[in-house]
Amino acid sequence: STVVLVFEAPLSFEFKVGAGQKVKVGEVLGDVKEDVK
Amino acid sequence: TTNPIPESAKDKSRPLYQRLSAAWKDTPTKWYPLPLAVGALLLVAIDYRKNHTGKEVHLDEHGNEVVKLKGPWQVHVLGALPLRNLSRLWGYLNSLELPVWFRPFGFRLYSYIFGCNLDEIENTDLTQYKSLGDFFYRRLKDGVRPIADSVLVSPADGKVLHFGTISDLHVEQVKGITYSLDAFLGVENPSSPSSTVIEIPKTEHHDNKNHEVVTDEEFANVNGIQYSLGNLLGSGSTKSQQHQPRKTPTSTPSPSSSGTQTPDQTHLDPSQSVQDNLAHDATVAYEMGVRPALRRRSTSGSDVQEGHALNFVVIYLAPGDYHRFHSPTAWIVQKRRHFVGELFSVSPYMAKRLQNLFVLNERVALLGRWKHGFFGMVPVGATNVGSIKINFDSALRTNELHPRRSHPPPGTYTEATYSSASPILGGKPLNKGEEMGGFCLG
Repeated sequence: STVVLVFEAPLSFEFKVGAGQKVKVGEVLGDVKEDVK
Repeated sequence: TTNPIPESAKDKSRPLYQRLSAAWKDTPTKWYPLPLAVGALLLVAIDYRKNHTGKEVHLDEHGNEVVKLKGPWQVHVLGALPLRNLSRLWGYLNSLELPVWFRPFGFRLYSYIFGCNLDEIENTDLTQYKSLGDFFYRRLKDGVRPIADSVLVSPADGKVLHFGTISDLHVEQVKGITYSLDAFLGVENPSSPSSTVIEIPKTEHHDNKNHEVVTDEEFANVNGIQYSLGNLLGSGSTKSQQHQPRKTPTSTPSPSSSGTQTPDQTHLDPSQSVQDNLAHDATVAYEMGVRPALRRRSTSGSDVQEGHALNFVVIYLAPGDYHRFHSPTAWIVQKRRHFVGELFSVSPYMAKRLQNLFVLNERVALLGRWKHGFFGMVPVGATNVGSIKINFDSALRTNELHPRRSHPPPGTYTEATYSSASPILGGKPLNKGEEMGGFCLG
């Protein structure tokens, strides 16, 4: 079984995982870099 | 032509190339009309080529999208197998009640083979799991899956197969193989089926203990929640809607004697359920920055805002993994599209060989919005796990028995909306980490 996520995000969004990496529920997949003003 | 060969071309003393050149120059060209049958055959051949080697997804006579099976011969052999029936048989066999004495040994052996961590499961008494299917759909203890503080977290235990940015509305299945996003999520057109409104009882917001804790914590920390609620409701003062935080359960609900946990509703106060639910909706909306206007935007991935991009990530759940999935972010699910397709294996082996794998397989596309725009989550079934459950959608039926001839073609879907879950938000609000459903054997 597979779960696919498709989502819109700002260009500053970055995945924090690598292909083939094992993940568990609640672990970081990605985050949006906040602009530092 | 049938003209006689010119004399210059017949001269054997001349080199061959000169004779050929002379024949070419001296032979006059005469045009004849082709017989009608030849022209018709040519048109048939062109049409056949267009239909069979052109688009991977096309519309049938009823306007339904049909996806072609493409891949090496092994794929076509698999496609000829009655995978859905095999999946149902597999599910039936795994639902058979096992002898109590065998359960601990059998489940330990399964865990050893597939790498399950028995320390994490909620009910550690293995005799309480009646069947392998029951064990497969096990719950985990509270707290063993902490939710990270990032904007997007993993919805499931598994392996990240692929991720990236979507370009030209095509998603990369593996390197070099793509499939159409429209075919994957479905597109609305005049021939699309009308949506069914799914009635979601308000109390279903409270069926998850983790969710309860998160909501209460958020509520306690966000001072402006009544103000947000007032704005969303369009009312001025919300003094009459002062929220009293619900009592959180003081102890972990104990499993029932059957080994399956029943929803803990002992903490619910009927007089507070409506306002608590409104507060919950508002909490999610507040976190997401949702405005009513957002609801008017279509739930498709094609209208991306400027400065944004569409991204995707694929997580593969191996047989031993925890098979429930959770909300990867705070979002609102507005609709679901159930695609009745095939049930190919979705293992990395197949993903590399079968084009359109995720478009061909049975799946439930949950579409909605999060703080950054469109958000979609699609659990895709497979041969051994053909049944997909969504906790808040009891009307959903997956891996149903369809006679081969009446089987809907891949690409067709039935649609339901969750607007009844929260009229304020136009969908079912979910907190990050909240359990949403899962995959069952068969």
